[in-house]
Amino acid sequence: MNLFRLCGDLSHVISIVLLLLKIRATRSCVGISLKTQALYLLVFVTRYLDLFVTFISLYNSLMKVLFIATSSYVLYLMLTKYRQTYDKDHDTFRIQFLVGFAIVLALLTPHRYTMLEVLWTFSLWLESVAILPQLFMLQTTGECENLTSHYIFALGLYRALYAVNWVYRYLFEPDYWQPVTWVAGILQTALYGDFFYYYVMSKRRGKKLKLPT
Amino acid sequence: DTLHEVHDEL
Repeated sequence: MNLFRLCGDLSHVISIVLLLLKIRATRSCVGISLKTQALYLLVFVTRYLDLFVTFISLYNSLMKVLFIATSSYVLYLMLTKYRQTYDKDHDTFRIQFLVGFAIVLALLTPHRYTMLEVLWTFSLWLESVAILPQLFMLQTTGECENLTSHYIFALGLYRALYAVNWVYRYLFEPDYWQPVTWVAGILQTALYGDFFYYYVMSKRRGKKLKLPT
Repeated sequence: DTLHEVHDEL
């Protein structure tokens, strides 16, 4: 465990806390993509199946349980208590393409053809594109309230910190070699590029995030 | 085996 990875994990946790805060504070899930949230739950469930077979550390196991639990809870809130506020008409991204993309790459790029490895690879590719429905929704509505933009920023930051962690591990851990993780992770971070730019600009002007349409 | 299969990251 290095500092970049720890900070990456923490910003991931913070992003989920921000999302829950947003839902509570505004008592609504306006501007949140249900599709992205459902994809994240699928990502966590398929990736963390190894909870039952491998033990890495207490920290690792607890975080996995935390991610599955919180993303289930968000989805539950969106589907029950705040269902009325879900902006279905703007959440129109076709996720079949994303799932298809992840399935194809999961079948082409696993390190070994075992169930767990293929599902793990699937989860990496799916995570790399799972934010797209959310970014697309943001683009079509043009504006989002502060907590939502902080949420997306924290998510992007988590991946950017992980990328730095990979460079660090590559340099200092001679046997560490995870090409699929790296490519999928860099793709994921790159998708936030545009968003980062507008986020920083809106912070500098002290205004709400507004994207060009 | 190699560290390929050690998925110690989240």
